Amino acid sequence: MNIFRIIGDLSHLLAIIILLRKIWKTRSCAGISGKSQILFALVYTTRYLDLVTTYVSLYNTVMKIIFIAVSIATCYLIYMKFKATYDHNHDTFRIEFLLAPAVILALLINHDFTFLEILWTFSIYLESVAILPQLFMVSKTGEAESITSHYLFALGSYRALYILNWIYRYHNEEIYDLIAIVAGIVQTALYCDFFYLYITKVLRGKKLQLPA
Amino acid sequence: EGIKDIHDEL
Repeated sequence: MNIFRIIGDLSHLLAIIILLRKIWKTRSCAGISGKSQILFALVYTTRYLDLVTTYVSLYNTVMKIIFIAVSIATCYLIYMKFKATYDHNHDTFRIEFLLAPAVILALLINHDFTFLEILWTFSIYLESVAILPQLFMVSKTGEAESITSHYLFALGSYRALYILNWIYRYHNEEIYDLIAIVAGIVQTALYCDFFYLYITKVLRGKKLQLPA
Repeated sequence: EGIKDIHDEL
């Protein structure tokens, strides 16, 4: 374990807690893409199936359970409890265009053609594009509440910090995982536009307005 | 070098 990964995991945990809390406190999921949340729930449930087969550490196990529980709870709030506030009209990204390539790529490029490994690979590929419906929704509505942009900043930072973790591990432990690294770079690249807007606008107290 | 055999990251 290294500082980059710890801060990355905590940033990730912060992001999903910010989102769950925002929806719960405001009793509304306005401006939140339910489709992205479904994709994230799928990412964690397919990636963390090894909870039952491999014990890495207490930290690893506890965090996996939290990520699965919080992502499912968030989907429940969006699609069940506060369904009336879900913004169907702006959450229109076709997620089948993300799921199909992730499945195909996982079957073609993987470390091992076993059930759990294919699911893990699918999860890695899917996670790299899972935020697209949310970013698409923000671009369609032309703006995002500041709490939503804090959520996106924390979520985007987590994988950016993981890239530093992978550099650290390559130099210090001489291990690397190209699938995770390439997907992580793609994932972080998707946030660059948002990071720019967040730093130049939100941190100066302005609302996040995307050029329509 | 060693590609990781188990996925020890989240």
